[in-house]
Amino acid sequence: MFEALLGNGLILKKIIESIKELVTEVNFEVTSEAISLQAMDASHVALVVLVLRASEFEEYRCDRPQTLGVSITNLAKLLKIAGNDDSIILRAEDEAHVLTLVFTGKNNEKMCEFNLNLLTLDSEHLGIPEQEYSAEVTMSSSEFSRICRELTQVTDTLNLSVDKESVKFAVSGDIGTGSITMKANNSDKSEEKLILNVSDTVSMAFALRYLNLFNKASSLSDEVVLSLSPEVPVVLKFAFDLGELKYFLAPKIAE
Amino acid sequence: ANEQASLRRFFDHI
Repeated sequence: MFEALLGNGLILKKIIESIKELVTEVNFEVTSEAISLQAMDASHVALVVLVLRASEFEEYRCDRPQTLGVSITNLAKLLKIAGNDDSIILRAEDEAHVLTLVFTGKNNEKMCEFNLNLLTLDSEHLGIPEQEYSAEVTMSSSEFSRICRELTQVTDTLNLSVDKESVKFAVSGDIGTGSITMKANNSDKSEEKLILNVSDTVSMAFALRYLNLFNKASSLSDEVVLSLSPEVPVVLKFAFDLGELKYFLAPKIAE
Repeated sequence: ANEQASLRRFFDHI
């Protein structure tokens, strides 16, 4: 038996909204320690890694580890029915064929129960190596989101350069070229704050289309951490009370 | 132009 009670159901709604355009069918691994998933997008350019710690749920029980194959598309449809203030219970019997979702209103005035049919999916687990990164950028997630969105109007590729003092977001398109440079600072304003941890200067190119999809997770966390090393996938990490959501994106390579 | 790399090139596929 697996059962997890989440008092703040909104966070689960936000998580699923943040991944549904990247991955449509995924295996959730449930253990006594965590609910986790790892899934690549269809074009094998991006990877989503989610961990929700058991200890952060109001109630959590997992008698034996289980893989739950879930249609994210359909889960998102059901979660739309849950109110933002609702608590959410996730429940599955051992060797389950359905995932039960129970949404309960704040004052217990309304309870919705749905059984989502589970899928049998090929599990495809990538061995992600432990990696020391050349540069780590911690900044406001909404500011990063805004920069990516605005630069998308110029072109589809973001050139990201980080040195010890600043991070530069540069684009080059048919209409012209441009860049936004932010200097490391410890401003009290969360929008301006930028922390750099750089051992080596890095300059890499990424598809803005994917970064814009990742940035849907900015509603989960005020900060995003970008980890960069030459010629390896960038990691965008959004940490929140319940756990963390990480996105890996393969770089573009100059022809 | 930049060529898009595949994630599979970076991670072992187990």
